[in-house]
Amino acid sequence: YAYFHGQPRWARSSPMTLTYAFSPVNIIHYVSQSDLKAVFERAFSRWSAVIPVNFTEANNYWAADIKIGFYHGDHGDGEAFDGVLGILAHAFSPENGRFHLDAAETWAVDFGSEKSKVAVDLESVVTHEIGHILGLAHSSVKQAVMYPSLSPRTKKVDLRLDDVEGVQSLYGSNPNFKFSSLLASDTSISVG
Amino acid sequence: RTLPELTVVDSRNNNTWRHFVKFLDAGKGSHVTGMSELKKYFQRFGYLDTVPETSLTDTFDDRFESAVITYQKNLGLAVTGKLDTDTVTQIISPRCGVSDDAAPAPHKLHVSRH
Repeated sequence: YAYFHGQPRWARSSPMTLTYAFSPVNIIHYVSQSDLKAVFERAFSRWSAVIPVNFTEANNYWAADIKIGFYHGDHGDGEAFDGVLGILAHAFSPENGRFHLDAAETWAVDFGSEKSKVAVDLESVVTHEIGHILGLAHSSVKQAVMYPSLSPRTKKVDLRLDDVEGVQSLYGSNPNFKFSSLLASDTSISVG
Repeated sequence: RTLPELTVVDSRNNNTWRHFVKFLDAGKGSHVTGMSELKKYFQRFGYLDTVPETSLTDTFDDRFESAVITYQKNLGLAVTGKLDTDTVTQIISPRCGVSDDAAPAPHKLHVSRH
């Protein structure tokens, strides 16, 4: 695992709660609101299971700690998206909170119903970007969630030891977390 | 030559970096038209210092070899210093836009010059 320069982290009293909200404008509509929210809820819960940080959805987008949006091309932050595949998403280090996904991707919540060969698993990317939001940079461990690339139609959502050790070094451990709960192999691939 | 990861990607779709396949097997001393575009990719993700685009050449020089080696180390690939199949496959894979140029974790070993 690795950190951003200066090891930035969210500095709040523990246990901390971070709020997140979806842009009311920059959003995709082919994934239902309930599916979208469920994906983010599951992804946030994976990280909060290992560190003493809670995530809760807020109604006020502008007041939320983590601001989530789907954007096309140049969207004003100097890191333009590039269309289908290539760059999938990016997020900023603590305590910025900007969380951007490329609206041009075919985001999938279920490869059973989404047959596109270029479909990208939304939950896998969301889980990865939350790692950046928390302060983790990219890992060289291929199986880790924080590894920088993800092939189309691939699902990688479960945190690996490398991810857990990295984020716990920043925030400490969730008192209820047990290392034995980590799976030996938790990468699954679905090629439709 | 087969690039396994590519077989699941439909070439008719706009895969941003697919054209980098033409640099397969390039190594130090190679001169391939368009290699400056690949150098921009390496700049984008933190492996080459940011310099004006006009100063990027199409030659696989020492600096670029060093960048490729760092990339291979960071991405857990075999360190060959060349644009081998695994490296090119990795380069064209969809990825996160955050740069790989991050601080090493404190416990990791690193080498300093004395």
